[in-house]
Order: sequence, then C-alpha cells, then structure tokens
Amino acid sequence: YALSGSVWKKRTLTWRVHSFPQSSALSQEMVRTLMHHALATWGVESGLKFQEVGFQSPTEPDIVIDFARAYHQDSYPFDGQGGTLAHAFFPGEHAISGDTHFDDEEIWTYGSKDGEGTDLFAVAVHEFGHALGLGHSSAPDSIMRPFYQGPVGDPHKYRLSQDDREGLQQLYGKVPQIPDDKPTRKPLAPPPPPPTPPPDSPSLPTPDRCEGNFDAIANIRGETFFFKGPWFWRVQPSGQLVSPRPARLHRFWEGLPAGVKVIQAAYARPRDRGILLFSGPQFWVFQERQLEGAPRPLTELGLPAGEQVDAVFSWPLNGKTYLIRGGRYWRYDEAAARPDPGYPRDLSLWEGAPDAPDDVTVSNAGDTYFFKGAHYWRFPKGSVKAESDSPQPMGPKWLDCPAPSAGPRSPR
Amino acid sequence: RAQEPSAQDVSLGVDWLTRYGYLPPPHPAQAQLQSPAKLRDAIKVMQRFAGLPETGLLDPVTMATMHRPRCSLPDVLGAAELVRRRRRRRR
Repeated sequence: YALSGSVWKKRTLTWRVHSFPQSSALSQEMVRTLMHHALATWGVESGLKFQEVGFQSPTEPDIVIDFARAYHQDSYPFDGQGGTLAHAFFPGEHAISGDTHFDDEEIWTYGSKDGEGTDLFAVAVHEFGHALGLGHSSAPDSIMRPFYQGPVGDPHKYRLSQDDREGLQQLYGKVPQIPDDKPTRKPLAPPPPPPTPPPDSPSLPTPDRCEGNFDAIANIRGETFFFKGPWFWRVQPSGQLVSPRPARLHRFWEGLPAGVKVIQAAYARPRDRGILLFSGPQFWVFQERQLEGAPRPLTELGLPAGEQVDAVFSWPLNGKTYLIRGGRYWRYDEAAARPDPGYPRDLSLWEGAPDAPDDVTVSNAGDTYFFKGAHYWRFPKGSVKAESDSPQPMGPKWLDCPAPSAGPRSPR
Repeated sequence: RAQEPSAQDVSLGVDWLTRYGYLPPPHPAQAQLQSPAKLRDAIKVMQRFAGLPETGLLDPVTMATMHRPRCSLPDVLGAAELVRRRRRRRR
C-alpha cells in the first residue's frame, strides 16, 4: 500500500452526492446507496463514521461526489468512455479535499452479470480509499490497484483485502476489536434520507465569487485570499484558483471565534510572517493557520478607540502598513512596531484610489491593488498613482470569471 | 528477441509513465538525461502495479495495459511513504 501523507483529523466525515450520472441506468437512490456502502466498507475497518448531509445543510460536506465530463475545473480532465474512470482528492483543508469525481461518460453499472459497463461500487471503494489518504497499491488483491479490476461482488458482503486494511490502519489506527464484533453490514437497503437540518439553521448557499464585493483580500505567502462572509477562495501564485468552491473560514483559521462572521481586512505582517485578520475594532494574529493569543485592539495600530478598518496592506517599499477607513488612512511602522505620528491623512494621496476600498493588497510582482465591488485599481510598483486604465474588472484577471460584458455564466 | 517498440510507442509510453508518476516530469532547461536503466526500472514498477511480468520492456502487453480503464491519480506519489509488503516481510 502507499500513504498519501495526509489524513483526516476527525473521525466523522460528512458526504453528499452533488451531481448524478446523466445517462446511467442506476437511479439516484441506487447511486446514493452504493456510495453509502462503499464508504461503509472503509468505516467497518477503521471506526470512521460517514454522515450523508442534504443540500440545505449549513456545512459543506467533507466528501462531495460529482459525476462530471471532460474538463471539470480541476487538474484531472476526463477522457470520455474508457481510459480514466474517476479520481479523488486526498484529505486536507482545501475545499476540494476529499472530493470524488466520476467520469459521467462511463457506463456505470451495479451487479451486471456480463461484465458490461463499469461497476460503480468497485470504483467508489477505490476512490474513497484516496479520499481517506491512501495512494495506489501493487498488492495483487488490493482495491487500490490503479487499473480497474471489474466488479468486486455484493456490496454488503465485500470486505477490504489485508493490504488495504493495513494501509487504512496506518492512517486511522486499528478498530478496537470486541470479541464477537464482526464487521457487520446493514442489508443493502437505501440509506435513510439525509437528515434535514433543524428548521432554524440558516441554509448558507455559497456566494458567487464573480460578483466581487469581497470583505477582505490579502496576499498570504504568495497566494491571494478572497474573503466573503464565512467563506474564502485562494488563488495560487500561478493565478490558478485552488478550487471554484470556497473553503470554510472557521475550518481553516483554527481558533477564529465562531462569533466573528465577517473579516473586514487582512494582511501578512512582513516582520514575523504573522497573518492578521481584522473584524470590528479588533484583530487576530495567526501563525500559519493557528491563532496566536487573544484578539488585539486596533488602537495598538494607532486608530482611535472604536474605529474599524475597510482595508489594510503592508507596503514593502517603505515597510509601513496602511490602515484605511473611508477616505482616510493611518500608517504603522512595522520595524519600529509603533504608529506613525501625524495621521490620519486623506486617501487622495493615493491618486485615483477609491474611497472605502473593500481591501488592498500588494501582488508578488510588487504592484499595489485597490479592490472595490467587482473592480480593481492597479498602482505600478513604487507608484502612488493609479494606472490610467484603472479601474478594471477583477473577475477575469483574478478569479477565472467571464468578462462582465459576457452573458450569464454557463450552467455548471 | 522481443520486438523493438516503435518510436511512437516509446513516446506514448514515456508520456504515460510520466503522467502516472513513474518518471519525473521533463524539465526543458535541464533536458535531464533519461538513462535507459531509469526507463527500464520505471517500466518494471509499472508492470508490478499492473500485475504483469516485470520485463522492463515496452512490450505489446505492457503497451496494451496503458490503455486499460484506470483511476486518474498517479501511481507513484513522489515523496509519499511507499511501504512495500516485501520490505515488511523481510523485517
């Protein structure tokens, strides 16, 4: 067996079938049942629990299952019938971690006698092995062999090979064996319908990144984070969106109090690589993803008591951090670790900059970007004068969105 | 003597082996030399994953296997821990 090097910290994982095969003979009920049993195959050997959540669930499931065709916005485009059948992403904190994609152009079957089509249960067991952290195996009887080996028989009788069990237990430990405890399996009945959340829990549809109007934007370790409500997107230095689906704010920034609903500004502090998230009159300091200490008042950075910020950025040219509220800004000296005297000043000193920007950040190339609504203003490296063609629409340049003049976005 | 693979088969084979992690991705600046021994070893590992005789050659059955339905993920995960039962058995 092979371990991917990543593993889920928790022992209960949520899942949902987000899209179903378009042309398969399998009903949606049967697809859900097969997924339920494929996950249960790993659960009985590891003590992991899997919970199906419905569409209205307030939390994004850990494992989102899709049937997709060709290029489907990740780095593994499918190739039509045959060839590549499916893939899954290893455990982690990205929105896409754990997600499992099946090629919708395959003929997905269950229990077909003549070997026709591709057995969905067998492939699902394999892919969920990846979603739990296993790589491919060369062991003769392993389900994690890279090539499709045909159906594996009856889902509620199927048991993982020793090689797969050993790999799984490397990741999640052994299941405490109670003497008469045999891995049991419920009869192949459709799983109970996903639990509907209590009526009062808000259903949180994920926001549309192409609308702009972000709460905060920051360049953190070369990646650009776009915060909106309890979500955020990440853009890698290459300009590639990590995932079109946003990640959960509170799941990634460990220790951020649940009461913090909106991040108003963010920046990475040059001197100690701390990451500061601002909300209301306070800010929180993170090292990597862990919160460090208690929230701090904005007065520490030179703002009057009770004041809040719209935008914060650190300018490498002078080592100063700019804290913007409305049409004014304060300045903080990172090296001296104290506010500069003689502030606030008028934001018009940044020629062309919009008042009350959503946030400001400095790109890896050293240019300064003011963001507001669905537009950005670019200040070339070292300049305090916006480029003459500012503002520009931010979607196409930053977030893999169609140009604003284009028609409504193509359906998923 | 096993039939020599055609140039096209070698090219397709190397692409396939690179895609699934058996060979390092090509680097235009280094044009790193792919020694025949490295290519042979990569083919042997692929044949082990596929349950084929480990000849180290791009023979017809190996080429045909590269077209079989499979998972998109690479087989060799770089630095990931790769534990072989054989090593465990020896221990």
